[in-house]
Amino acid sequence: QIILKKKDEL
Amino acid sequence: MNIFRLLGDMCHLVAIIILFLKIWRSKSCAGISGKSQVLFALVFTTRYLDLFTSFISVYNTVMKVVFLVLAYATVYLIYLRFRSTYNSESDSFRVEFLLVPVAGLSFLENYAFAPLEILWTFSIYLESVAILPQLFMITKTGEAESITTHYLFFLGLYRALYLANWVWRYHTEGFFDQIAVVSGVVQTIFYCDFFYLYFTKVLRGSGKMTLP
Repeated sequence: QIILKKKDEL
Repeated sequence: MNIFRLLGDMCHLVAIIILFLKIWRSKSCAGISGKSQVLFALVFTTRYLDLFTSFISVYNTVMKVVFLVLAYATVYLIYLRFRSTYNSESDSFRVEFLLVPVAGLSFLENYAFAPLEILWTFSIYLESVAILPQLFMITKTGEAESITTHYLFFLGLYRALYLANWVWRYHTEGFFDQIAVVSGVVQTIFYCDFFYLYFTKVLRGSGKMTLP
């Protein structure tokens, strides 16, 4: 299971 | 947040505002590719669906909303309000040649096979090529108004600053987003030829940029 990072860039 | 990222976002915002004000004030979208603007609206829409799922910061949310509103407002000006000034014959790039491969690639190469992830990946890939109809239009007509070239300059600068941001983030936080970085490099390359013309023609001369 890949834990995805929150995408903080626009 | 680092200085490159902040400056990059500001250049992106400035580019979008320049384009919107140019069309609004001149009441004309001559020389502007409506297709590129529709693609950018699609990019923001598919990328910022996470507005509904995750909160990152007030800055992040506000910028996303502003980008979305300005993108749709620009599309509205081109296709509805000032439709009579739109050069549809010159805006003849076949967007399906971008959309189909980009959609296919986002299904094949993503971080997770989930709807929001695929749409995010689609938006990243699409952004890297969304400016092509505009660049194609300039090549086809052989000229661009200086204000249009300023728009492209800020858009290209935004991309270049994001590259610097990724180098910075890689060294300071070990952050590396492969999909975004590879697409970002590809996207920045598309602006290189334009940058060359911008510095040699627009800034040195005056008025329109004409191609040799």
